Amino acid sequence: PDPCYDEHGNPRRCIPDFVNAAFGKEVKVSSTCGKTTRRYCAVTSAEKGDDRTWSCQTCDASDPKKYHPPAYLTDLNNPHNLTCWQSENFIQYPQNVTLTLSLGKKFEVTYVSLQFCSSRPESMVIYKSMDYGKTWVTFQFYSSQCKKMYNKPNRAVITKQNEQEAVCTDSHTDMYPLTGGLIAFSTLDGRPSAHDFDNSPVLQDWVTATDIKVIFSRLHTFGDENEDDSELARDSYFYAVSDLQVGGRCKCNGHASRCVKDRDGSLVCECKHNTAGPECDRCKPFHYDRPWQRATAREANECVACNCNLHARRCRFNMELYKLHSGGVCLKCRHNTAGRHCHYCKEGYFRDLSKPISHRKACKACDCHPVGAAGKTCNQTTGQCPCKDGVTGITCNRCSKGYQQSRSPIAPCIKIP
Amino acid sequence: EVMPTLDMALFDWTDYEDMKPADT
Repeated sequence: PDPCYDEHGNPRRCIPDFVNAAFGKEVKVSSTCGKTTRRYCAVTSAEKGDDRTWSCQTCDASDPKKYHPPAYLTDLNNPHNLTCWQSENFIQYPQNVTLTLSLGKKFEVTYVSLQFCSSRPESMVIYKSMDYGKTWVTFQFYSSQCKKMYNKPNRAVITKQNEQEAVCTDSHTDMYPLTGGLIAFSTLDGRPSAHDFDNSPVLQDWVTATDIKVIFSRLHTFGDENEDDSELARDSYFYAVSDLQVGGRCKCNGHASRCVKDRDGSLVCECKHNTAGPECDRCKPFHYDRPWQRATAREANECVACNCNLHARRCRFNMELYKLHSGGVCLKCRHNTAGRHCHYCKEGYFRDLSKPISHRKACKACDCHPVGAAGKTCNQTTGQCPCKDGVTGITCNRCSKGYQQSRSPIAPCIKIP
Repeated sequence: EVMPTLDMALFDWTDYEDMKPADT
């Protein structure tokens, strides 16, 4: 059964499955350890107030057992065998480390989460793009010093007026745990219109993304990075993430139940309800009888074909007409028809009522006599041409009784004396 | 009694060349 239609075949809203859109995708990162073999150290015990101890290892891109590539961000997350991407050591503010993930199409993002192998960043920003990386907007800030780092208030209240604004929060910015910490950003958390998402274009826009970018702005440190023998300390400060997730649904505006790869490998919605486009965000050709709309729980808002009585291949939408009844206007009516629905015969033709209006030969030429008729346009339903004085016949090709043909094309029939 | 159809050859087109159908 097709989820986009009910058991009676009536259209109904349908949405793709909820997925981790990051899974298996390539993440571009600005720094990965191991290009040159390098030591890194992890603090093994450092309850608050205790002396710290480290265990050190090497990061080496040429050794699969010692490498920490970006692919580990989105590979299968096995808690019993964590694989971690890891940055180079001590890339500290104002330097940053950037992760960029292209989702391949528009998604409605519900959450972005990062599972850390290192300590969580002291400050970081999540961005989103809606135009495949051309422009970026902030999604969420995390910092223990929101004002200082990002000039944003900490935990600002979100109102209906600023639902599309990123918030800065100092939650999840604690240095502990030193490993395994999680940062999860929920896109609709605390947004007043979230409960009425269906009717909130603002939030529908807010959660829409084609790309996600995470910038780690500042490392947490114990403050020993500038002491005399700080090399060891610095080798213990890096970003490491085992799992980057982007939870959400392929954006199809309620007109598709899944996304598929098209001929050139791009991810697109499998559009139903006579919609088209990668996000089912327009009507498919010839279905312009009403404006495109997103489907809602109550109304599928499918696109409707124009009614051209089989006499036109193209039509366009007209809002004024739609307000009156229906909006489709047929273009280039064929078979000698005319009108916004190609529902009557054009000038010089009349209806052959023995055939339905959708028949190819529904309109017949008037064939008015070049001399006997006063014009070329005949009556739409009877085919009667306008005859000159003294002339008769459907096509005005004979003189009436009591008349005879003259030599004048102006008065072809004259009374018999 | 059906009247004969108009005979295009009988008309005098001298002063009405512009009205004369191409195939006459």
